[in-house]
Amino acid sequence: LRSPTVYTNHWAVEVLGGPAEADRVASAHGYLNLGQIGNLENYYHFYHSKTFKRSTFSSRGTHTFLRMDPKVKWLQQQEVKRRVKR
Amino acid sequence: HVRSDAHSIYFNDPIWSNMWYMHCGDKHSRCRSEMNVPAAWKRGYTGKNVVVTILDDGIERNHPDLAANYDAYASYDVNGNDYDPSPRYDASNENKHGTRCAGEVAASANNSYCIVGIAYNAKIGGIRMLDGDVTDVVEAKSLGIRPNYIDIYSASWGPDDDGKTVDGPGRLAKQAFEYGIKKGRQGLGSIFVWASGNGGREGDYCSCDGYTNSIYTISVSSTTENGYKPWYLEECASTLATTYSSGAFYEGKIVTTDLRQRCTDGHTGTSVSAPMVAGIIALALEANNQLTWRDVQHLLVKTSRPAHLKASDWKVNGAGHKVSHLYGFGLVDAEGIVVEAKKWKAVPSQHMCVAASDKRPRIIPIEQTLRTTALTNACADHFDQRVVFLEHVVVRISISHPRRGDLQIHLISPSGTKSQLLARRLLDHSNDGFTNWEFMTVHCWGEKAEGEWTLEVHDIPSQVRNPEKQGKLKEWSLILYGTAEHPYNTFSSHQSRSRMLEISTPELEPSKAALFHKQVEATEDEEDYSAPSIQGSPNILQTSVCHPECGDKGCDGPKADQCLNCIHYSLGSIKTGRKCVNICPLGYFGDSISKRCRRCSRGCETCIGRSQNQCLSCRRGFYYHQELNTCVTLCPAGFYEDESQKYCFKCHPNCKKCVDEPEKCTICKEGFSLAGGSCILDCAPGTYFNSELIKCEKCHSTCQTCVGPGKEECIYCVNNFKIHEKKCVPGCNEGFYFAKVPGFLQKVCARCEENCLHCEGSSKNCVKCKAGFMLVGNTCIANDTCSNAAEMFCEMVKSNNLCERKLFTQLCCRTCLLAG
Repeated sequence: LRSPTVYTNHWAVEVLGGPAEADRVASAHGYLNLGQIGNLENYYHFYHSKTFKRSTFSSRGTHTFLRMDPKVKWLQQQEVKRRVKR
Repeated sequence: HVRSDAHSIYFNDPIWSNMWYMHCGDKHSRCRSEMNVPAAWKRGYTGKNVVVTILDDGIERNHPDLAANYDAYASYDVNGNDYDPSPRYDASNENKHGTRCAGEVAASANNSYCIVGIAYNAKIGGIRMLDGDVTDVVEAKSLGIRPNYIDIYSASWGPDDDGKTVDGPGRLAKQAFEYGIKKGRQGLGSIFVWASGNGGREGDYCSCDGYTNSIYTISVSSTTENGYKPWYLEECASTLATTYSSGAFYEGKIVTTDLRQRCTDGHTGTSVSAPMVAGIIALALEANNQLTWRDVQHLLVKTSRPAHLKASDWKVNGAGHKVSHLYGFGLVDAEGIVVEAKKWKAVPSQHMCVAASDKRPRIIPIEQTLRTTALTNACADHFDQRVVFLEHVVVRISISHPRRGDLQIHLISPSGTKSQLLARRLLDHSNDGFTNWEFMTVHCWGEKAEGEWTLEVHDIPSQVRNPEKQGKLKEWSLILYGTAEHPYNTFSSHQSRSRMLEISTPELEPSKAALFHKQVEATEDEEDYSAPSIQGSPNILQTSVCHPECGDKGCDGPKADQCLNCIHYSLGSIKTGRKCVNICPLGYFGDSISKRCRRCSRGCETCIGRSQNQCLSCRRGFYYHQELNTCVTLCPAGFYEDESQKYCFKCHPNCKKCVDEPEKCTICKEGFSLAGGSCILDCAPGTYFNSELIKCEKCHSTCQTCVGPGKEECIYCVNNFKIHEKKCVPGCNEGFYFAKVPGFLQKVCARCEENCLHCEGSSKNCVKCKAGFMLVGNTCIANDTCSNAAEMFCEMVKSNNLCERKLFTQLCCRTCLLAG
């Protein structure tokens, strides 16, 4: 049996319009914008305190509205990846 | 070849002498080939001004062996979102991994503590990112920390090596890789080094790991002290190079810095190898900080070599590179890399060509091979996509299959190089198949891209499967990466068919042709140095302090190239400029009469004169011929090339040519014959070679030639004797006749037909039967089975053609048989 995917309350969101627009989008939908993801322009790290921290179900609800925001080009709820030290 | 004693390096770090992988050149070392790290240090490269970071579970920044080189600016804590990458301490010390990796790269030298890192003057940082939920965001952030400051990112982790996982970087991490190679290091490209999978025991295959399978990462594997495959090693076509690491319990261990300021010999696996390569690349970047991310990969391809690493699939690809699925292009050579890096010219820009795309779905028949080909001109029509000389080759595949682990995939290049993109994985029972999974191979590096490519998909069930559920190749694409011009000249001279490495070498012309290389040597300007006249220049002061190497004639200034004569030697020419030196550099010898450094013969690294037979040691790529004191690219007849010491050693006296060892003959001298890899004496007729007594002994008297002394060991008989039941006999026994067998010179006794006592010419031509049988025609028939009635009656039967009737055949058996 495959291990179930574990979802977190962290999201990667592609927002057009710069950091200010990302802040607006985040607060409008109840997220906290933790900033640009590394050097990836337009990609931001959102955090939602109301989502289950670690869940085997992907989150429903608020993110649907986030996805519909015209400035949001793409979003993805973050899954925990199994990584082993070699 | 590292010569001990005179040139060995000493450090006061207590574990320095136990770092066996740094001392392979020593007499009692078990590892036969060097990574040549100390040799790179001797050339002055120790990683100064190069920044390396370890992506892992943190780094103990106050470890005594790391503190001096720790760089906070190359560090970050992604898990804790702060700037301190110190590991989280617990009872199990589970977060020791990053500290162990870091020590290999840049542990301080000569601080009387633990070990010496490969780039012991490099700056070392750590990015703590494994001690928490690892998500795509975490990976992308980690891979993008200060790309214009950090030169090298080393990662010794990856997806599960359980033999059933297929996973890789997500969308964000992939973009981070692309950003890094495009923009990092001010546009030269970040260097990502990755440890290949540790799932050897689970039958894992590292093409199912998207990190090692990426063209942006340098995938590194490991070998043990004795050059064997470690138990944990996975093979795949994306591995680029190899270093030493841990092996069996009786083989050398790797010592490095450990958590809580300790030192450990428990660091194992491919986790050892990635930091080693990161350290070696740091040395190369010190030699040439303008190397791009692709230059570094080219350097590794060019300088790594098989050495004595044991693999059954070593092959020479169409560009002349030796490569295997276990070790990539082989053992890294730190000295080779820094030497090449120093003079390296950047390779031409990378072109990418989607050479083929096939969306036709095809059923993969069970226990058979689905073979599909694509003929491509490698985008010759598009000047900005055209690929002539290959680097990476990627095959993007979508396959549906009821049990993914039964699949095996190969790719064959136009030059015939066969890359195993996927091997069967017995533990992978998944029915997910592959969806746009990209398999990458480096085995075609340097080959021409144009031509026919073949994709083979084999379905070999490991267990009973429903035969109605077959796999389907949904679509596949061939993506070629490379350059339109050749990256450096040596490519153009090596385009040939890929071949497995041969044991025997081609026959050489004796002595001279192989001995003396025919390339034109650069002539050295040999005009005598004469100081410029100072007449008419009364204001030149000669009262300042001259360089210590200046002789009694003084100088024009303080530097070594301003001396008017030298105490020891002068180096250079009027054209290139002269300077005074204490010792002549490598490639030169000191002429004490003229007090000049003169060039050694081509191929010599050190010498006592200019002649070809005055060499003391050889440059890279040459072998030292002790008897003639020369440096040759190929050893002459009667000698073989010893790869570990780079010497020409003598073959066994009976061998004309041998390989690898004196006793492994491939061609024998006259009077000897090859038997089982050895040359044995050709014995005279009537004798055989006794391998125990090592001399020719007499055959049995009836044998002309034989394989032993017994009468049953004849091969040919003496005159008029024939072979009968392995013995030579003067005449054939009853029931046998003297026969000539086609294709066989020796006459033999062959058996006559059943019941025949004597026959002639053939077994069916019987002339005398055994007792109780009568001869009818040429056949022997039992007396009581064939009788005749009255002679006259039977003659009438015969003349009236009544023998066809069974009744008359029985009454007149003999007469009818004779009538046919």
